[in-house]
Amino acid sequence: YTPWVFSLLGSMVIGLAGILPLI
Amino acid sequence: KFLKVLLSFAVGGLLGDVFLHLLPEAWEGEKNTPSEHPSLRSGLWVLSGILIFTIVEKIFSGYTNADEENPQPKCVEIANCLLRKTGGKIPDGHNNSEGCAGACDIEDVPNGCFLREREQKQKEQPKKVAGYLNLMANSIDNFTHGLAVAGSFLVSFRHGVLATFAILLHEIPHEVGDFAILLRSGFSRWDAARAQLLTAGAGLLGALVAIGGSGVTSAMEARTSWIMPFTAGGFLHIALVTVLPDLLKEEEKVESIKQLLALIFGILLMALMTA
Repeated sequence: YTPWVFSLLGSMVIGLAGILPLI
Repeated sequence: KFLKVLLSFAVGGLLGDVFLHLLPEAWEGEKNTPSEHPSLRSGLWVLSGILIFTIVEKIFSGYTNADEENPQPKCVEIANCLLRKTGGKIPDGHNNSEGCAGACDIEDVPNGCFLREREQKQKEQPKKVAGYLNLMANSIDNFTHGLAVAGSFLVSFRHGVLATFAILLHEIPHEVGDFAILLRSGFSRWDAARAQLLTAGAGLLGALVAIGGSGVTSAMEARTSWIMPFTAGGFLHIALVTVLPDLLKEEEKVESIKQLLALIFGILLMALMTA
């Protein structure tokens, strides 16, 4: 289990919520 | 309505996480330092988390409110300008469906088009600033989310997934609002999307800082670091200051009961997971 990989993935998923209105 | 029920669940989950798991474990990790007051260090980190989130929100909420108080022209005014520019005819593809949703009473509008356009140009400058400030605030907000997500993943995988889900639920309406503010500040759709992706980069930076700042590689060691109590403070702010006040505005009884049940379900689920 590598926390930093999931941390970056999680942060990216949250960040991508910012472009949801485009959809 | 469904999103509000999900948000209630997120509030319950966050509160359950803070009071049933994060704080007890943070305090437990401090038992090894008998010289200090047992919970002083954690308590200060919790308060730091709450205060930093509060200060950031306080600093930037003024600019956001200023933008909201500066409304766009009403759809009847837009329709009026469109009629003036096209000599009384509405061009194809620019009928009521764009921005007006068929609600404009075009025939009753007096001709005030040029005056209205001049007013708009005067208002344009402060609105641009509001857009950029909102971007900055959103970047800092995302940075703290990155901190919280990485902190939770450092504690355990389960915490990380739960924190990501809870923050994501909270972020969707927030980000949609930010996107709207950018559009109102003169950004095009794609410019706004690019700017939003930049703020997402701040979230990644926050995650990297949390991982680097923890100074540890194993999850067990991370339990005693500053991240857990700081994250608890951040969660308390998101749950009680940012989300809960919106839920309290609900006036429909049935919806309020649904939201309360979702909140309790969130707490119970966290209690079950802790047990």
